[in-house]
Amino acid sequence: MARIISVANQKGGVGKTTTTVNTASAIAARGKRVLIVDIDPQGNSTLGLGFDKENDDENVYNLLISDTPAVNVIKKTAFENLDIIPSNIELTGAEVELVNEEERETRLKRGLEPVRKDYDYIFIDSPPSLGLLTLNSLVASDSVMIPMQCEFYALDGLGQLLSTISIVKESFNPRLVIEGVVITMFDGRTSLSIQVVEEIKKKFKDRVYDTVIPRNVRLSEAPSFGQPIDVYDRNSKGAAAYDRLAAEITGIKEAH
Amino acid sequence: MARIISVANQKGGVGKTTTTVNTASAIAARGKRVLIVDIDPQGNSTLGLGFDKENDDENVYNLLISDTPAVNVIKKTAFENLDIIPSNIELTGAEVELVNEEERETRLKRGLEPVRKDYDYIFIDSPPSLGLLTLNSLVASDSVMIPMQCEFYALDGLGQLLSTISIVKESFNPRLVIEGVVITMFDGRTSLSIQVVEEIKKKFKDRVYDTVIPRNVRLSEAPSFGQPIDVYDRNSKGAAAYDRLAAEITGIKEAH
Ligand SMILES: Nc1ncnc2c1ncn2[C@@H]1O[C@H](COP(=O)(O)OP(=O)(O)OP(=O)(O)O)[C@@H](O)[C@H]1O
Ligand SMILES: Nc1ncnc2c1ncn2[C@@H]1O[C@H](COP(=O)(O)OP(=O)(O)OP(=O)(O)O)[C@@H](O)[C@H]1O
Ligand SMILES: [Mg+2]
Ligand SMILES: [Mg+2]
Repeated sequence: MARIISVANQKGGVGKTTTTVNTASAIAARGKRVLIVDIDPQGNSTLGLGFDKENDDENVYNLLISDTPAVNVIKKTAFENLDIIPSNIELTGAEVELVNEEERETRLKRGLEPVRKDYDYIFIDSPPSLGLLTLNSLVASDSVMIPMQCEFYALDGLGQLLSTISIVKESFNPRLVIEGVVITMFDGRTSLSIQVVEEIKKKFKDRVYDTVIPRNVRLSEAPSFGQPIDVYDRNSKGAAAYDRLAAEITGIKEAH
Repeated sequence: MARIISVANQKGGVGKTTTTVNTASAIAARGKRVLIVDIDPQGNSTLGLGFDKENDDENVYNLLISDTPAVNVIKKTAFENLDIIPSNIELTGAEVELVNEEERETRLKRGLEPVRKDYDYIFIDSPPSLGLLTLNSLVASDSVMIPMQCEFYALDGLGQLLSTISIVKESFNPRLVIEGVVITMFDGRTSLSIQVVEEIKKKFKDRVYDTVIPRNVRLSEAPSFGQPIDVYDRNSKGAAAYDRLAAEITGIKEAH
């Protein structure tokens, strides 16, 4: 049975997509079967793994709105053990369409139920908001991974995110816990980065991953080739960091 | 009569708030009367100018949902010639509440009409999405300023943004034009930055501002003091860049 993990933070640009794609890839390289669900209308995880989000194939929109079975929307990626339910431009309208639907918060949860047994991990890349798409992601998940930039605005947004998580836990999904906070784009040369990390560790204590992801330009180059970092540049600082994170999450030290 | 400018881009973390706060402040320092409207539920412009977004005062939510007059929600900031209509945490629910309302796209436009004569510029800081809040911002505006990070995912998102702008122009607001693209967080040492800038200039030609905003840590420190960059550190590279941008927009070379 898969562990379902939401990668969520309503603050924009904190590394949700980069963390989803590269953590999933490093775990798949350890022989685990991994599925990524891209529920962000921007479709960056879809694009970052080499897919076109404007094609006519069925995708996460069909799963959410027309109850298409998950097996019909899952695509194999070019990378072993890694599948994806891609996003699509139609998803932009989904939030408005879902508002008046029955059971609007549990559509993704019900859609993923039949395929949980086929995977070890399912990661859901969420959009930068706390609307119905992110709610669907949180309701469907066992835990939440929170990517965090070392910036003042990102720190301020944590309060709203934590209160949304506890509302979802109370009303829809009692099993939801925080998987951990991943510090991203860390630049040790700035005192701001160091101050924010201290604040995060004070607030989250042992729920902050030991692995810190440094700022590394290779991570932002890889998506333009449609590849995760461990394929694009295995020797980069970015690849090493996401490899350590995968080891921390799975307990499996090395990729096969 | 104020020029109303939306600062919009659904890609998260590209510098919408940083550009709104610092451009508005540099224009106010040239003796122009400026209003910022913070329509992002995150409330980062509100926070970045020293306000608390959890207080009970009336705010942009009341303007949108209960037709409270703008004069009742406008607050003076600590900075001369610069006012704000602050955001509030209640705004998170506004998108869902607006869906079934009459004239849901034109609420901000009608709300700002009575105060247009009191300002020279009105900047609207938008959330990282293309939902009803951003639509309200585009419908209310004369033009759109697009902050752009020099990154692959940000470049990919431009297509969706441009098609949303043309849909709004056709259906709601025929006067809407692109004010310009502002290149943000530019780091000349990476070839990715240089490649993306070339792509943007090819696509937008003369609608890209000459002023390029460099990556500068002082810009991300200023919000924690509730100050725009020209107050926090007037001698920084970030302050100089936003000062040049304000000169480019207004044609007024120097702050008073
Ligand atoms: N550690 C890093 N070092 C350098 N660049 C990074 C790093 N992590 C992410 N980036 C780049 O920063 C930008 C923002 O990251 P990303 O798109 O993953 O964030 P996000 O939270 O998914 O954004 P959104 O809120 O729009 O969904 C991207 O262009 C990405 O390539
Ligand atoms: N030129 C710059 N140099 C360094 N840091 C910057 C610069 N511009 C913005 N930042 C920082 O980068 C982060 C993202 O910027 P900002 O919050 O303004 O983007 P945004 O588009 O408003 O994000 P969101 O999509 O969440 O609304 C912030 O922490 C900000 O302080
Ligand atoms: Mg993303
Ligand atoms: Mg912002």
